[in-house]
Amino acid sequence: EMILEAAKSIAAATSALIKAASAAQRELI
Amino acid sequence: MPVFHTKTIESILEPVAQQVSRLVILHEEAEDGNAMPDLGRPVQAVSTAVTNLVKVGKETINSSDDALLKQDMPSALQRVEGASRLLEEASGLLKQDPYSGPARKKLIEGSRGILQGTSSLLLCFDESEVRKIIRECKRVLDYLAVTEVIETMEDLVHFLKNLSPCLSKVSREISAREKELTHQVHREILVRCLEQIKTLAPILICSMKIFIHIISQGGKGADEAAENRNYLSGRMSDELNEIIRVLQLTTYDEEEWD
Repeated sequence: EMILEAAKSIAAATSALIKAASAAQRELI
Repeated sequence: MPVFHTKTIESILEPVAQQVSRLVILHEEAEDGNAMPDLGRPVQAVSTAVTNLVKVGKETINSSDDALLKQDMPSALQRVEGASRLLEEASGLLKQDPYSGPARKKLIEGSRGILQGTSSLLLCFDESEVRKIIRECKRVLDYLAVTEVIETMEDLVHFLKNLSPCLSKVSREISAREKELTHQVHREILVRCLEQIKTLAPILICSMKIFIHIISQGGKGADEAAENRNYLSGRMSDELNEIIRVLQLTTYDEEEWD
């Protein structure tokens, strides 16, 4: 259970990072 | 695109997997792209989440008695930690140069690594949970193996006292597992095998009673009764072995999914 919760946190944080990283590039396309 | 064989893993990782794919495409299409924003905060959030996962993972390793989990999980944790370091390096490089090519590469590699490492970790954990279910299935198989030596009603009562809770537990766990799987064919096999076991169990008990009754009455027809009992016990064992086989499958039938 705790592993799943920890994995969910990583997934959420990674998603937020990718969104931030993608935003600037998306403007170009 | 990675494929996840349980709904829980899929719900956690599928959105990230799609975003990683999009990130790769975006960076390929905008090769000389815009300046990257400061990613210090989101990268720090990933690092914090990774630190927590590593802590929880180590606790899981230490508290588990599963040798395979103890063997496999550390490398998955190392992979996630390594990916997190790549993201930190990318963030550091981007602070110096928001157009840095190597930083973008590290960002993509790190994101992929987080996804793959977390996927390995969850798979490792899931396989360990499956092994727990398989242990219960094998306990039932062990009970089925002793049906041949039950020759009195007293032994039969004792046998049922042991078998019934074990069979109920297996049934509950297989049923829950079936609902967790994303692979439709595997789900159907588990449902079918479980139904067979539920149908066969009372018939097996009945055949054992008949055998006991016959040998208590002098033994005429005992061979046929034993044969019938053994056949039913064998059928149940076959169904359980098929369940064990399917529980261990994590492969993905792309054709069927398409």
